[in-house]
Amino acid sequence: LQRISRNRAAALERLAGNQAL
Amino acid sequence: SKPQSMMMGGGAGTNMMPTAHASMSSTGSYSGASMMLVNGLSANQNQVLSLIKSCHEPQGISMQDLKQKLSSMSVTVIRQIVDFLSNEGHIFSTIDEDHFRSTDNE
Repeated sequence: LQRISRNRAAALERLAGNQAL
Repeated sequence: SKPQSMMMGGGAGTNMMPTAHASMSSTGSYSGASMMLVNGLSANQNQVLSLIKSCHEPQGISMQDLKQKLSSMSVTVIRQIVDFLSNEGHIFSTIDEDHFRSTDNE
């Protein structure tokens, strides 16, 4: 579960970063 | 003993013209169709993403499920699309590198 939440947070960061671009 | 060509040319009533049946099947599709992007994603990418979104299990959808549901796509293509979507942040891997969930459900 920790891995899932960690990966999810990282993906959301990537998504936000890409949308900001 | 006449030259052969004389014979051919002189043959009356012999229709030597081949009748060509041109079957013009217009499929109406054009190669550019696959390059249309919907909110930045190609049709294939959107298809894979919607399948991943449709799975609400905690560990997400497996590579096996994707392969079964996308029988028209090869494993390498699916893997490339999954890598791209993961890089974009639309999906993330869950219990291992073969299970994925979408970031925007739940």
